Amino acid sequence: EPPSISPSCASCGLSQTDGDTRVDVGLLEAVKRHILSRLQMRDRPNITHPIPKAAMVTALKKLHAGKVREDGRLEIPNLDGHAASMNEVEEETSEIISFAETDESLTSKTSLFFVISNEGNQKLYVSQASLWMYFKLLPNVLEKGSRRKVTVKVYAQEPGFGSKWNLVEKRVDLKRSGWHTFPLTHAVQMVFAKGDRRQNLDVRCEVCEKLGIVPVLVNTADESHRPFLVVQARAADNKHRIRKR
Amino acid sequence: GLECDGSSSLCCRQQFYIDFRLIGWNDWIIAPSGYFGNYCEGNCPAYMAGVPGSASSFHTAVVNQYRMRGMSPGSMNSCCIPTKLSPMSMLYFNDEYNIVKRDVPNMIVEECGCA
Repeated sequence: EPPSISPSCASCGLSQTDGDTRVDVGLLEAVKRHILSRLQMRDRPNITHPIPKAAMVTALKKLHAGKVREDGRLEIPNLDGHAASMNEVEEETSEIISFAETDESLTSKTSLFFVISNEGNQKLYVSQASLWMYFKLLPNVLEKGSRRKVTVKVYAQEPGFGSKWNLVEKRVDLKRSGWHTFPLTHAVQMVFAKGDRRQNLDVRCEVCEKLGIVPVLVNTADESHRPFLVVQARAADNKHRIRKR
Repeated sequence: GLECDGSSSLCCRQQFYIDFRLIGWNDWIIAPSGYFGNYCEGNCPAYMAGVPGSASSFHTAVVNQYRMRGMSPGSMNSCCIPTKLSPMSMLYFNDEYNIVKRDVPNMIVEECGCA
């Protein structure tokens, strides 16, 4: 940036004299390495095909994406609605949002899977995991003001047991199109416990079609309603971590 | 803690802000938009070690005990180090296109002092 645009920018020395540039480029590289090491990454990720913004924005809007403060830090509201400064955060936690994928190996149209990453291959304890799914109500199906209750069954495949699927069942009350969550903590905990990273799911709603209800799965024409999985995790051996000084 | 303003060579905090857009990292870091990579620099003369506001550590205590006994080791200099750090949350894409929010403790240098 030319100095005239951002005169108070501390790192604008980068584009000034040769001597300063040499010093600051070294510093910049050191800071880059510092950030990557704190995120337990060797290199910056290679982003070749970014996630559609619509999908990302919807996922973040639905969660407490927080507010970026003037000093660059992020404020995360607590579940009870009060904003808590990150200064209060002592424990290292992760929140992983994974978007649904599908491939040809999946036989059923209702099947999808998630690849849940784990930087640094650290031992993570999953404290909470939930699937977010959008249910679309087709127009003119319901009379104005009426509602329908349907039972949605989410089958989660156990890692290591090819044919074993665990069921999470939820009664969904639909008045209009909207997002609904399904608890998958136990299923994801099992995936992590087995050292696996892939969660296969199968979503069934037997009467949905008859009632004009469409559970949105992976659909390139409707990216903003792509299902996503939210995993809250923390380092399992946090209490016994040894720091090198 | 002192802020570096060029008027003194004493231990101080130098602010260093990196805008992720300028280094081309905004394609994978969603929030925040930049990082305060502040660092400590400057001299720590003997009288600054162990003064209120500077780092208190086992080493400071040992060196102070030596000084009190008039045995201040000449070669033992104190260091200008971060004395207060704050955490930072980051929201970013990883190689598998997951969005990750990580709360990283001790990420930003808030104050510097001599230890």
